[in-house]
Amino acid sequence: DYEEVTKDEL
Amino acid sequence: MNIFRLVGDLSHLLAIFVLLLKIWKSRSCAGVSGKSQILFALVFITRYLDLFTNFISVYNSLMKVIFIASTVATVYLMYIKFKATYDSNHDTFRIEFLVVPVGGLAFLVNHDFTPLEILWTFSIYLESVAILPQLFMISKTGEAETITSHYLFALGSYRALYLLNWIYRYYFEGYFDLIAVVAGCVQTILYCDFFYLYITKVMWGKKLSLPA
Repeated sequence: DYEEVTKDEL
Repeated sequence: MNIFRLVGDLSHLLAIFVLLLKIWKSRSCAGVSGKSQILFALVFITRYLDLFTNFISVYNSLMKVIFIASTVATVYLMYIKFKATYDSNHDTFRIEFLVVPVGGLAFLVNHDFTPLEILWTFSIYLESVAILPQLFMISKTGEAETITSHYLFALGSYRALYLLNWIYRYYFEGYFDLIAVVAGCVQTILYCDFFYLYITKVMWGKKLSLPA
């Protein structure tokens, strides 16, 4: 499933 | 972090404060679409829900707080403090025609069917079309104040710079988010017409007026 990519963008 | 994203964020910050200052100094929100500002407030609120749960960096948290606070302040100035100067006759874009389809799309096309992820996806899709009421209003009035066109130029540039940031991150970090990239392309394309007018007119000291 979707690997949790940290959302580090605004 | 890379230069494209940093300049993009600063351009975004500049846009928000140029608008806020324009309204505050002139004590008028003539020519500004309150509906777009409401959509931007919704974009930030639905995107930054992880503000307290997911600490990335001081920069990230600080910018999120500033974006939410300044956009809410702008909506407050437009609809409460300087309500008398709000041009509701020209700000007539039906934002439900944006929010409902975008909400449906966020349910159908997303990376992960979880509340936070769907809200983030909703926010990304909504941001790509949030400027439409403002562009629609300018097309109705046929012109825009110079300061408002500077606001739009900075706002449009921010997402164009993000596109460069995503190219950079793809090649150097292997990072790629299709949803953000596609929405970012749509968002930037919507400004192309304005960019053309801005560069051919405002840059030469002329007023931004659409061909009648």
